[in-house]
Amino acid sequence: FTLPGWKKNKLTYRIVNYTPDMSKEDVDKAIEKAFKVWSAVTPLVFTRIRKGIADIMIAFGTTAHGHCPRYFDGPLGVLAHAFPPGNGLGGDVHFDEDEDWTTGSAGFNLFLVAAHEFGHALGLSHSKDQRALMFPSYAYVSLSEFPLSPDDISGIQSIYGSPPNVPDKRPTTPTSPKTCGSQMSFDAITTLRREVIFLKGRNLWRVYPDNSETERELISAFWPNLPPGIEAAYENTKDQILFFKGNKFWVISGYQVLVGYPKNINTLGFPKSVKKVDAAVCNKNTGKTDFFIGDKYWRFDENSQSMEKGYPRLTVNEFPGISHKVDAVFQQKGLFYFFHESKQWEFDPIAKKVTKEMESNSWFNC
Amino acid sequence: LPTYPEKVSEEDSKFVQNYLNKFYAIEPDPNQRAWKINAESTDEKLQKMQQFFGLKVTGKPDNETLEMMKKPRCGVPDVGLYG
Repeated sequence: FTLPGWKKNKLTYRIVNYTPDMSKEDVDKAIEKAFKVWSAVTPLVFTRIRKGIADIMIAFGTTAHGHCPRYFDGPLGVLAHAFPPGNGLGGDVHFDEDEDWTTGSAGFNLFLVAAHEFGHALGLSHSKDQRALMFPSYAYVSLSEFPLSPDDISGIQSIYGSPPNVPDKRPTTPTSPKTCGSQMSFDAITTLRREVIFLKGRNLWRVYPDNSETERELISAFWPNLPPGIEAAYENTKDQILFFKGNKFWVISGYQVLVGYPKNINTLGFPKSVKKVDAAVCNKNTGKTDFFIGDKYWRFDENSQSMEKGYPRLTVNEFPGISHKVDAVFQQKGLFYFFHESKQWEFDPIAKKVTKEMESNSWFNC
Repeated sequence: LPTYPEKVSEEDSKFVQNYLNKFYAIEPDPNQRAWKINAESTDEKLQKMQQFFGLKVTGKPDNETLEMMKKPRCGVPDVGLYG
């Protein structure tokens, strides 16, 4: 849904007060960056003023605050709200000061929440698309990604049009991770028959190791109902892939998510204390899957579909040399490849030793 | 099939009622200039919320629905013209 937008493209904003959670510079930066999200895909220009009435007045408040007809509810629950284009409260954005506002993934990222609320201040309603920035529930997404989904872009452009001098092809998303960037890391990696699939944020790369061809796609292009930010993935012994995020997992066969998924990871045998999986790999030779969580791993028997007794165990004991948190892992030609941030380690499970250390993007022929 | 809590606690049912009143209560009524407070029943509002979030539409506060409701979120209503 969209509402009538502003009748002008040049809009002003004013930051009326600040949260003590962040430095003023960080708040200014977060707000400016949040406006840039929308000016990147529309003709809109946002200018900051420091006095008087701006089109978009930005303030932090708690419970009942000023003349606002809505109130906040203390920590969690409602994080912020905004009003559609118009005079008075129209276009204004309020943040709940009882929340923990941050620049990173802890607490609530001010930039991400501000970009969402500015969508309302420009005329957008909530979106039903879980991948959209305008989806009502908060979800942290990697800040190296452009946060607008195609749904957000078509919504805002239906009100204001495209940015000037863009030929009328669909606007490309301004930033996408560069696989050959020096700090490239991955959220999850899995094999799929002869391919290796690398996942990060909303993107996946299909790599054919035999001829080092790569293809980049949106995860949603293959599996529309998978969320961005998959945390672990592995190919099991039945030509299926399992994807993990938080305490949920999906089983995929080809393009289909099997019926009944997502399920809770405790159906695999994890206790309720386990909230997420960092990485997973199925050893094709033994039919056992190792789940890596923190500095420990659990072992799951694919044949009996049950978690083995006596786990979790310390990862470094079974995999000497693998002492970091495991971001992602996969098996290729019998060897395991463990990833942590921009590094990866080749591990020989027979010799039980690391045989090589490489950059995480070594599979991309950079 | 969605799993149901044994019995929805009074606290949870108040929470559900408050949530629906806050985010699913106001509907546009083009025929009348004034907004019409949404007189739908709680079940109908709940179904609308479940549809919106892509949950199984049961009209009942099952565990998944409660879990989604308890996620931190934006204070703008999900339906209507959030005016």
